[in-house]
Amino acid sequence: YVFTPGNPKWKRNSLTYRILNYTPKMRKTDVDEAIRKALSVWSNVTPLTFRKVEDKEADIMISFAYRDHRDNSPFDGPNGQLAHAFQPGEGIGGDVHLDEEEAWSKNGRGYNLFIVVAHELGHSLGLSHSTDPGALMYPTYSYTDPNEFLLPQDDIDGIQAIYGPSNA
Amino acid sequence: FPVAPEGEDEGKTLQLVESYLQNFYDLQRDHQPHLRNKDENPLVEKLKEMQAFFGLEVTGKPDLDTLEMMKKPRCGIPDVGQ
Repeated sequence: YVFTPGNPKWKRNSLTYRILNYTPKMRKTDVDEAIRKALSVWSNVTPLTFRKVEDKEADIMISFAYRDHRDNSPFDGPNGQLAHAFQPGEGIGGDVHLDEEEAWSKNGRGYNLFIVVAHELGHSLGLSHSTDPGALMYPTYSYTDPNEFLLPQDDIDGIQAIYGPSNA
Repeated sequence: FPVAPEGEDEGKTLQLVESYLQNFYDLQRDHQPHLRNKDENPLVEKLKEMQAFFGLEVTGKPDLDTLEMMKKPRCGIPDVGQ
């Protein structure tokens, strides 16, 4: 695992998130569930909690975007770059952007939204890319059935090195 | 059927390699290659860095394994030098 340079981390354990818009390629409830499950990947192994807000500024703002979306990191259309996220911090810090031109899905077709969001949330919480090919924080996409997904040990070690183990 | 002339393939490969290394390995856009001395080739160095990161054979050349890795769908965050 690799920390983001400067070791940024959230100063609070209770964080908020908001889904700013939805892809038409999935049912809204499936998008909600995929993101909720992706957040629980990290909250299950740390003291972090995530509360969904509907209309105000949240710590982690999640949105689908096209090409140039005014953050100096334009998306590139289908395939290639699938998504990106920003390290912990105010404003755009922690936010997750997903390339709307990808074939998002809740299963093995196209790109599984749960897997991609879980990876991007690693960045939102302060992790960089891992060189461990089996890690969730490895840079390239690989599908795992969300129902069988277990956070790999490399990622558990990394996030607990930042926030400590879960209180549960 | 038509086969792309070799030069054109090489051009596309170089473009893929350069943009990948600029996006994810902090390769600076080289606006004055004529000023660089012969032994210095930042692209080779960055290519080696990328090959080491992914556990590929470190050749400094855009071999097949390296190009295959570059074509994989991935996260848009750089691998180094965020």
